[in-house]
Amino acid sequence: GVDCGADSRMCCRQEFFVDFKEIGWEDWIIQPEGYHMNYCSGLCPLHMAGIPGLAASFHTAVLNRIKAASAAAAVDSCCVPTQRRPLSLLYYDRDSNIVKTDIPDMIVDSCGCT
Amino acid sequence: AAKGERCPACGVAALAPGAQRDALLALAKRSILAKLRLPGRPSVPQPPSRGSLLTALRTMLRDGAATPGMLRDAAATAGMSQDGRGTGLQEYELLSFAESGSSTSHSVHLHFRFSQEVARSSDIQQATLYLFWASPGRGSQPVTVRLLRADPAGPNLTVTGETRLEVQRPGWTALDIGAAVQSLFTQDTPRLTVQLEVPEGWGSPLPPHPSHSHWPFVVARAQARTPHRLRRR
Repeated sequence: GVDCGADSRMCCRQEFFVDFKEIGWEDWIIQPEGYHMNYCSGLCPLHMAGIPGLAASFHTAVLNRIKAASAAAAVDSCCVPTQRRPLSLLYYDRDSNIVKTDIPDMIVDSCGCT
Repeated sequence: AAKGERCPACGVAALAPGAQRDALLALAKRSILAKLRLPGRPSVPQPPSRGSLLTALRTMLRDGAATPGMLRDAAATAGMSQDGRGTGLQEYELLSFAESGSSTSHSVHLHFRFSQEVARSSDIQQATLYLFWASPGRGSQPVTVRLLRADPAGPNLTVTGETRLEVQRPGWTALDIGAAVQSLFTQDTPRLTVQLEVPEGWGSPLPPHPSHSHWPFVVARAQARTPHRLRRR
């Protein structure tokens, strides 16, 4: 996957860190100190569609080749997460119990074109 | 999209940087609360004393009840477990310290509350009650531990478990209460009451007050129920 730079226009991963102290949540979330709410953004023109290794299953790659071949279906594809991991949280619930949970698929590690 | 242009995917005009940041922070809050099934952020908690927290974690570790992850994270020392590639089902570990209830000359009541959000959406995998006997009397002290559950139909309490112990010396006792806690998870207000009964005149074998570092606690592990997936051909 590609991380976005200042003037990236093509599909890439935009880093975005939410500091729990900044949003006033540090009193009930014990760990971690923030959440990497990265997201995918940018263009996926045809020549990037289905490049192997970028969110392309074999079926998608073949389908994109067919689309790319027929100019009539000249549509862009989408910039989506290709790898994600859980967000581990340790927090106080409403009864001041200590709860630890791993929320699946909350952190985007890489992006790619479908 | 660059400033002043429109998003090529959805056509919405690009937000000014400040407005975009505010929108992303609001989205992050909504996303985390939704995944924790919380209607809003909890009010300011009354955290347990640091002594009782660390004592509880050491006791759980000695018994192997806490995964190192919880020990590490709750001790607020290391980073979070970044490599968790879980089963895809959300798992919870809960640590709940007792609230003092009513007491008489020969019995003490303790209450444990569990969050409705977790109770409604998950099944208990394991739950253990830890009791520390601070000062058993002369010789061995008979103690009856009863697990009570509020009766949805009325003010009574239903006994869901009973254990008779002979306390010989100061130290921890761990009791498996998984079935009792699971039966609570079907209630609107999942609250477990533990009654400790001793012979008349023996006095409570528990530590004297809730801020004591060896105060009773429950540790439980739960797993979200599998989401009902509708398959359509």
